[in-house]
Amino acid sequence: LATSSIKHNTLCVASIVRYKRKYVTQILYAPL
Amino acid sequence: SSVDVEQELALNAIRQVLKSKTSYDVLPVSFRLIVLDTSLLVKKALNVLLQNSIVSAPLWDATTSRFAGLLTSDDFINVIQYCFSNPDKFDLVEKLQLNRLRDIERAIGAKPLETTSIHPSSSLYEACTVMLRSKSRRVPLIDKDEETHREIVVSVLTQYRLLKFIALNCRETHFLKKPISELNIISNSTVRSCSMTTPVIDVIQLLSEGNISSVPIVNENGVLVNVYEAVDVLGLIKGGIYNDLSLSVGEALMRRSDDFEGVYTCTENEKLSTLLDTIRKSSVHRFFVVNESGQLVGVLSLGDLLRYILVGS
Amino acid sequence: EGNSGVAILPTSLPQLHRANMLSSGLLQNSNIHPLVSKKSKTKWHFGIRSRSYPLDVMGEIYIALKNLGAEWAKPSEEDLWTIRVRWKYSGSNQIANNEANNSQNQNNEKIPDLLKIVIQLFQIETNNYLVDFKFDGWEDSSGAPVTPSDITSDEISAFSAYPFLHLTTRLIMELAVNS
Repeated sequence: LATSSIKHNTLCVASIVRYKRKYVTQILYAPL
Repeated sequence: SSVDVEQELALNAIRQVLKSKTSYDVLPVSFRLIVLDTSLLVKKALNVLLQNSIVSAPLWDATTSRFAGLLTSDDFINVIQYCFSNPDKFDLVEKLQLNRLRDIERAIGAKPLETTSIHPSSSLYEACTVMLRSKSRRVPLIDKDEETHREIVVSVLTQYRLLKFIALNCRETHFLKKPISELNIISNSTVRSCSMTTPVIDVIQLLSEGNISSVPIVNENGVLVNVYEAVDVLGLIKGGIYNDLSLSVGEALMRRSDDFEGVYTCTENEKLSTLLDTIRKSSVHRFFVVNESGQLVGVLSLGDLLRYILVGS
Repeated sequence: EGNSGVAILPTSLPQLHRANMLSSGLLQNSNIHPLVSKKSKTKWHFGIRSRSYPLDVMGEIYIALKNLGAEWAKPSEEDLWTIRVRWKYSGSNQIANNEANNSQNQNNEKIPDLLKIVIQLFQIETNNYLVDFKFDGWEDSSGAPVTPSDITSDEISAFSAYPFLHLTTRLIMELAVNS
């Protein structure tokens, strides 16, 4: 799990996922 | 003529490529996808879009563990129109969550944004046809988790990405040499324009009613001087100046950040080969067709280009 | 290529537009400033960092997990700094209800509802610790096996990270609120 500092009361987490033969960095923004 | 024959042969070759390649093939080997939880506030989501220099993002509803459509500039246009028709409800916008945007859409009677999606392994040709039908001019690629059957938003294809893929991978584009004036693809009779002093709220109404993504700004001689784009609305809301809608469109454009690349123009003699080459090199949103004196003749959107490549004039 | 007529409209460039607006006297509202174009690049970290005393960190994590209704395996004596978590994922019930009441989808497959996460505390340097979160697969509350036997985890090519990302945001929020 990758995280970035909480800004504007918004959380941002990410995970690098393989999709078939490619790599997607899924980044999710959610409210704190 | 040989130019006609070459054009037809090139179009057929490009269509074959679109039928033989999948949307998965367009994806870079490594890329990021920004997704917004539907419980986020609209104004926070706006910060995320601007901070990441993007104008749209897929939504994720954690309560149902499903993809919940796309956030696009149309949603922000709906919010501005809602504020304009409900002046007493400004504080509501401050607390508006993404999962309430459909209510706003209904409240102003806007046409809902369909969230047609396609599977990443479907053909590019299918992606083009779905995209040309969609109001949002982009199409999410959705797959299912093999273990849990939950939806995965793999990416979102846009018209620009598709045209850029064609420009980068189909050398047949060099043979598209007929002038665009002969292709019957320029929208000229229906182009709505405005002047620099038109109130920005009137321009936003034009965007919404006409389901268009830009309104050209012309001077008293009909010369094109600038363009107000749907994505400019994000800057308007960010500045909180959406409540001061007496603003002229010229003043609203003062919000544009310095990294805006500018409005692309061309003449009626332009060929698709040079337009696609421009798309290959720069992030073009559309082409405005002007005559020798710079007067507006019409507009050529990326959708018009894509539609011509897919089905001809 | 012949000469291309494609051009960028000079008056549409932001700096020129602002100059024209100022010189033409069309500007009534003078306090409109351009959006900042320099975006601070997102700085990423692995997991979450902490300078608290290690045992306090572990205690806070257990309290947060308990508040969120998660369960965990009893840690072994030799590895106090790893927590194996199992979390009933509410989203799955919703999917089950959407697709069929008895949490089976059309092709009669189980929809696993227990998401597993491994939380581990690492020491980066003196008084500087890192809490790492790793996805550890799915289980089904009925105990039925989940991963289709014919697919090894290497071959899985379509995996949804969202439930994992969602639950870690819940846990991070709980930790942030508690602390």
